[in-house]
Amino acid sequence: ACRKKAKDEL
Amino acid sequence: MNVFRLTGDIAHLLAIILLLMKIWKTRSCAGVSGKSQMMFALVFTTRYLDLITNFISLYNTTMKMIFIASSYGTLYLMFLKFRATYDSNHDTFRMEFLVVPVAGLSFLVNHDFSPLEILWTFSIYLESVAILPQLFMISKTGEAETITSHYLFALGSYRALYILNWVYRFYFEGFFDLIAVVAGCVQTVLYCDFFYLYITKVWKGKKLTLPA
Repeated sequence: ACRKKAKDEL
Repeated sequence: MNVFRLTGDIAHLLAIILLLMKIWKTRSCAGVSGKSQMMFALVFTTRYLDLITNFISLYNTTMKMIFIASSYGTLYLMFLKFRATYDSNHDTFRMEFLVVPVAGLSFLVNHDFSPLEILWTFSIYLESVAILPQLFMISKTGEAETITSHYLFALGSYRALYILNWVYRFYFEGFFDLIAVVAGCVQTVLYCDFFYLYITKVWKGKKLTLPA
């Protein structure tokens, strides 16, 4: 879940 | 953004700058694994394809562009400008032993079976092992220049700091990404032996050499 938030990491 | 992620990103940026400075100042890429650098360029290329599809922040976009550009800049210095100094005899790790299994795994274990997501997963897995040719090279030559060891320390610290960031995000944002966390832990573990040598040798003013 919540996978999309990782896209804000580098 | 929390303090761990910010310091992690700064450590990552510092590592890249240290490597470029080492090559530029000494006019030599001796002791640097071209294979690790090729894989890092592949890591950034496959991970940051979302630069085109979605915008997160100016910080995010800027850093991604810096990472992509610097990774290709490093390749340019290693394989074109200072090609004569590239220590290919000692850079003998077989990249296909990493890239092929990692590609297979990213097809099997991912969050979503879509092209961008598989490429993101591939980049996360590949990053976790991309340093192996570099570490292998050091174990073959038995030593590393001090600036190269500073580079490796900064590069290793970055993912260790990201682990603290993930712990923080789990508690305070309810965010958890199993793929990133497991790969990040693997990546950090690979550096442990190096960290030990770095702290016990380089911090005491000695050159990084391996015990015979």
